[in-house]
Amino acid sequence: MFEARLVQSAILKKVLEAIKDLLTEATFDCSDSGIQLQAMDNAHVSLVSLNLRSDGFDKYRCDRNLSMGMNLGNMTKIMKCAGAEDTVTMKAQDNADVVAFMFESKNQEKVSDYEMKLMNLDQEHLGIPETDYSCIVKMPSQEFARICRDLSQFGESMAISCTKEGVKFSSAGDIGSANIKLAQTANVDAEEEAVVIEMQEPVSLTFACRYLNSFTKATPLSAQVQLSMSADVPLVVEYKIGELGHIRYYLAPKIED
Amino acid sequence: IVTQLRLCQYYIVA
Repeated sequence: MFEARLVQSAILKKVLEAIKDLLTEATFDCSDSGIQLQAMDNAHVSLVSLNLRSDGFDKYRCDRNLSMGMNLGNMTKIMKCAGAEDTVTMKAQDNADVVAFMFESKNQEKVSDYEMKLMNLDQEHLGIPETDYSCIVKMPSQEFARICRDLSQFGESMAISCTKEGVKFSSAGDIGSANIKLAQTANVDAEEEAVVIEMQEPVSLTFACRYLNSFTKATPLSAQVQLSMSADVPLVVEYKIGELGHIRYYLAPKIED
Repeated sequence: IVTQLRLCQYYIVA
């Protein structure tokens, strides 16, 4: 028996928005420790890694490990039926071929039950080693989304260069070029407005704007985003999901031959 | 020429 309850269904809606741009279907692996999802986009250029800890749920029970393959378009249809203030409970029996979603309004005046068929998906998990990154940039998530959107107008790729002075985003194409430099903030009142750079070595890498823009669909989940970079390894873009967990995106760089 | 690399060029399929 699996059961997971979240008082704020809005969080699950936002998680789904954050992954459905990159993935059409995915397997939710449920265990005693929580819900995990790891999947690559079709082109195997980016990877989504979602971790929702069991202790972050308002109620959580998972007697046996369970892998639930879901069509994310169909899951989105169902989650759209939940009111923003509703509580959501996901339930499945052991070895079930369906998952149930129950939405309850405040005071339980309205209770809606939906069932969705599960799918058997071929899973290709990647082993991602613990990495000490040369540069870790923490910045407001809205600022990152804005930069990705703005630079996408200039070219398909954007370079991210990090030094101890700051982080520079640049793009170039037919219409011209764009450069945005962010300095580390000296002192800010609100922690989420800060730009913080931890640098061991300067790094400059180039990435496809299309994927970065997809990652920014997670912006509503967190006020801050963390970019981790090292020479010649994929970029990691991480959004914390409150006390519940995190979503990480991995993106392979582009190289010039 | 700019080449888009893939994740499997960095990580092993577990």
